[in-house]
Amino acid sequence: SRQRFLSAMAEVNTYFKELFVTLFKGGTADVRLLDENDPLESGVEVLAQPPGKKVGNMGLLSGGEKSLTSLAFLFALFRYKPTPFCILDEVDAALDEANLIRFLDLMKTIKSDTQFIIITHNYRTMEVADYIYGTTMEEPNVTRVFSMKMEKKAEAEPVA
Amino acid sequence: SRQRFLSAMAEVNTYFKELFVTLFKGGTADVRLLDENDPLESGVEVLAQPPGKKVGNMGLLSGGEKSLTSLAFLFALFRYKPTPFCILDEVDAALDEANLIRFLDLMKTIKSDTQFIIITHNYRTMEVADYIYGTTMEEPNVTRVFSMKMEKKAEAEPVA
Amino acid sequence: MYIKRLELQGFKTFPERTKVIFNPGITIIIGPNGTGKSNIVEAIQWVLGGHRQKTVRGEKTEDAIFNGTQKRPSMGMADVTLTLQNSEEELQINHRAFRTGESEYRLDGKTVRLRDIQEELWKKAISENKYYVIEQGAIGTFVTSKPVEKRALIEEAA
Amino acid sequence: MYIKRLELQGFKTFPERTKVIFNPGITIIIGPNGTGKSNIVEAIQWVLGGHRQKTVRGEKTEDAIFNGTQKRPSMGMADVTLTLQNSEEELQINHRAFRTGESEYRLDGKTVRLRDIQEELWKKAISENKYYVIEQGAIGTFVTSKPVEKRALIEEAA
Ligand SMILES: Nc1ncnc2c1ncn2[C@@H]1O[C@H](COP(=O)(O)OP(=O)(O)OP(=O)(O)O)[C@@H](O)[C@H]1O
Ligand SMILES: Nc1ncnc2c1ncn2[C@@H]1O[C@H](COP(=O)(O)OP(=O)(O)OP(=O)(O)O)[C@@H](O)[C@H]1O
Ligand SMILES: [Mg+2]
Ligand SMILES: [Mg+2]
Repeated sequence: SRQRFLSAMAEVNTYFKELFVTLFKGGTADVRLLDENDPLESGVEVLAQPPGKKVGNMGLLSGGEKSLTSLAFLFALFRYKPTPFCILDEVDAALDEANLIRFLDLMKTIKSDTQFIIITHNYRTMEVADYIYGTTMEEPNVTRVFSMKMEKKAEAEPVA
Repeated sequence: SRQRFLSAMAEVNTYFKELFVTLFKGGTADVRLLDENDPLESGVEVLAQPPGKKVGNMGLLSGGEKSLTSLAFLFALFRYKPTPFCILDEVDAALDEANLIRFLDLMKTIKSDTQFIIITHNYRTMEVADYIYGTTMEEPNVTRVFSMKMEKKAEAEPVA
Repeated sequence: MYIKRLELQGFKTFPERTKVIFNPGITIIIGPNGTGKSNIVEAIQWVLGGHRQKTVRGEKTEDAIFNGTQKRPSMGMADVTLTLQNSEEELQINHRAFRTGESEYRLDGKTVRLRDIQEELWKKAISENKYYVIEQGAIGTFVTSKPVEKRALIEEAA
Repeated sequence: MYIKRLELQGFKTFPERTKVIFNPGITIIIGPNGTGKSNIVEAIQWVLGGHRQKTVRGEKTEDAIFNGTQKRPSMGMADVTLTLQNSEEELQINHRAFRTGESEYRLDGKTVRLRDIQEELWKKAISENKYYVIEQGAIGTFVTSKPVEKRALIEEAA
């Protein structure tokens, strides 16, 4: 199944390059085998160059650049092999406002294929919700989940 | 120096308990030696119980609870041995609004002893600033630092 | 296939029977620190066989079961049911675990092995490797993760 | 003792001579992702002898020196000066490093060893262990860090 893996690599790489440019508004990215001669065992390396930068070592990327690169890679995997649902727990914590909006716009383009369940503290992210749930602990350490009506549907009372 | 270490432990513990209660509005906390019989070599364990919870394993705390507990411990060290300056890089990323405000209020009470340099993406944190700097890259990968006048002083134009 | 319903009882901070209905599209979960948002994500991973990455958040069976508060005793069992739905059918996956360490899985009411559930999910393009779940804090570690781990993600999707 | 001024040239994303004035009180630094905020923190740690925790952000000398862009060549040296001030005196600490691997420290213009700087700082209650710097992402890892690391923090303060 060496053939299958190589074709997966090639396809994921195409999508990764595309999505990286969408999220970073430019730059280049690449997924490649560490050892071309040993496709069955070799590890995989992900390279990312934000626009105008010459990043030798991926560890030097900033916190937000690392998050955004990882999200581009994740969505490239989904484009290669769509997954029915995706759960993201505070992936927006390190993103600035502009990068967050680009990420949310990208997510909206794939929500028809993939169901998203997203945990966030960020007001901007809440705005793209179709449904919102809140968690609270009226009794200590006991979670109560309640659904919130979206403000944009005019009435804003939380449903008990 | 064994005596010195033990008295440091005792004092840090007192402050940690106090600051933990301030930040969590209750609960209990403790700093203790793993092995009481070997004070010169033993590791130190930090225990935290947010209000109404029975946390056996510190790994089960939530992301925000871990951040807040760490900040209580850090400020307990500062109270024991004041440090002239403190640099915090996006420590507020996991905090919800209420915990963030309590942390910022605590920081304001010690800013007369300790200089703070804080990196954040959070508007609430920006509000407590005495001075604000912005970073930008007009030329790719070249940082320019500019000072921003605080809005509360009426004029909001960034200083070149 | 989408997540239609999650029912939990005795799992982490859910001593009471709790039911959460989901829909296609984007569902956002918000709430103060420590109120159980990540525990909901963990419940979904748990009923599908557990975490992808070994996390510090407690890997022992008893860490999944409600361990009590000052007002409530700890419980002896955690019980989570996940209902998945697509245009033709509905799948109900259940996982129960006891403080004694025993645990059982059910698929549409029938006791099965975890392996059987994962094979059934595989047919619906739901991977066992769970690359579709990004745990809290994990998004910043992918870029500097080991090349063999990055390879595993592509192999899983291939 | 407070940080009065930071001057950098050739360090990370600062090819041009850059001067940042600080004051007592709270200074906030904001800006888009990747524009050099954490690099400012790293410059302060670097001039005082380097990181406390071994981080992935490049530990080799050349990782600290501006490595060029499409328009500018890489530079051969990184030069950072930190000015500390209290009511009686001013301390100027300088660290220079070259791509060849050589590096030197100066205290008020005189070439010294790093050890000498750390002893001078110690007298002003500025610890070598730098527990006063919390790097990006580090706040979430303290609680589950090893007991021996937690002990080191208290020993440092003692
Ligand atoms: N087995 C268990 N029994 C009871 N409580 C538990 C159990 N496991 C975890 N908890 C509690 O769950 C809480 C953590 O919840 P969770 O991580 O879901 O919070 P969260 O809403 O994600 O918060 P944050 O916004 O800070 O990430 C902790 O306070 C912990 O004590
Ligand atoms: N030696 C170097 N030469 C040139 N550029 C470098 C060097 N080391 C790091 N960089 C660049 O610095 C950038 C990271 O900057 P930094 O981490 O300070 O960003 P930040 O403002 O903290 O962003 P975030 O908000 O995402 O945390 C990366 O894009 C990296 O390529
Ligand atoms: Mg959480
Ligand atoms: Mg940063």
